[in-house]
Amino acid sequence: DSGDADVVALKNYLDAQYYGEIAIGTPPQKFTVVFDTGSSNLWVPSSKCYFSIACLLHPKYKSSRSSTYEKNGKSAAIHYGTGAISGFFSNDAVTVGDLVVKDQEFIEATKEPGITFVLAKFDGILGLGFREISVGNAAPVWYNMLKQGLIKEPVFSFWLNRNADDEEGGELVFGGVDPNHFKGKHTYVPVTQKGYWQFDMGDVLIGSAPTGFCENGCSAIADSGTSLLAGPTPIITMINHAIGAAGVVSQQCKTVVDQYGETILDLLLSETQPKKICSQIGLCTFDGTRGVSMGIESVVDKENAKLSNGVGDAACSACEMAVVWIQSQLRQNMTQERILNYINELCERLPSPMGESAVDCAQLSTMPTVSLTIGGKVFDLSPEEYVLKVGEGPAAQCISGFIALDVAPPRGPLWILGDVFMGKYHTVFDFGNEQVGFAEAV
Amino acid sequence: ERSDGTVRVGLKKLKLDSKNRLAARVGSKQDKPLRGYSG
Repeated sequence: DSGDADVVALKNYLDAQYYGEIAIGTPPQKFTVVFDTGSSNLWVPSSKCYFSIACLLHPKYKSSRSSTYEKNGKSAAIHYGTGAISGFFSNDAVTVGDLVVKDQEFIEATKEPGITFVLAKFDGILGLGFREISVGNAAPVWYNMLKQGLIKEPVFSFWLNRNADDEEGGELVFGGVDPNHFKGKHTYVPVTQKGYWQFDMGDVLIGSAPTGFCENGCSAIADSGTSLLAGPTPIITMINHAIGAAGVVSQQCKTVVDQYGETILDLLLSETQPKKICSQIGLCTFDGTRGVSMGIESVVDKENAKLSNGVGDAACSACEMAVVWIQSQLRQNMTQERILNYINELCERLPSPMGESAVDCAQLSTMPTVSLTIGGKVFDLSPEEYVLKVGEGPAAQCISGFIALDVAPPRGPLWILGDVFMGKYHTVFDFGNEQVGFAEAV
Repeated sequence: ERSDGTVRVGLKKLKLDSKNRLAARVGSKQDKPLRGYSG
């Protein structure tokens, strides 16, 4: 029931950095899984998986060897960007830590096409999201922990160790929090959309300067199964510019800035409603809340028709981004000339959708702090916290922890706070009170 | 299981190196879907 129209590529599981061990069946069969708050199903490879290379390289669940196995047989498929994991549901006892969850519904994967899971360090995924996004409406493991009275408090919490030299990767605590792994009090925000651990997020600041993009509210998801921090393209572009991340030059963006930059600036100064500006200058239509693509080619588009398909959309998007950027600069009282130069530079820092950006490891000290506002509190990330180092010594490469993800209103704008954020901030998932809490991790 | 009623699961951390980064790039088109959202 996950039609393609409702699917946005979110993550590459090979980037998942934190994983742990569980066991299924009696006697226990061990599997390494990613504990993923961004999904809600448990799946492991099945002994009935014969033709997928991933299955050959990972341990497989053999129901015939388990005395607690119960047949279910309902078919299941979890769809991915270019493939799907499919199989069937089974029920068995699942051991997590010292807890034995009885009669847990899970997916035995019989097909894992593609290369995604072939090279993965883990065998499967244990979803810690809500039942609302569970394929086949299967109860997530934590629902059954609660139902079977296995945990005192209806809470689980993550501590992800950011010290690369430590052997201990982190800790997932069911039933409470480990006071040794955070300092101060948690800032709690209510879950606004059950399914994901989703909450409202306020403005994003770059080097303590507000960007303004989320001042009227954005949504965010706390997702332990994602490595990076994903957010709307206009803000990720501004961050890329501030940290010197290599982006993809967008000619449409430059053309819009060149031809309409001054007009946008003038309209903002004359206090025209920002959401109406792009429709007013003819690059978008106005749907009552925001600009939407006109579906016809403008003069700008025709000039750049060779550059890409769907340039009408591109010009509308570029215009809307330019409005956000110019607004942000006007707030900082920049001169007109400086603003137009800046937004032209931003066009060169446009990130590839869901693509990673390289940064110069030697320039970390010059990069600004990036901060997110959650529950009225500002949560900082320093360059050392948002840049990922790949490899060692002179061969080391640095990757920006920010990637672009665009989700349109009313669901968006949306941020995905993955390990980059959850590494700095100890995270409590309180399903009793349906809230998420963040405190500085130690 | 601790006396405070909590149960702890140790996590391992994957150390990023050029080998698994390459793997990540190869598999980058096989992404996990974000269910319920349209792009």
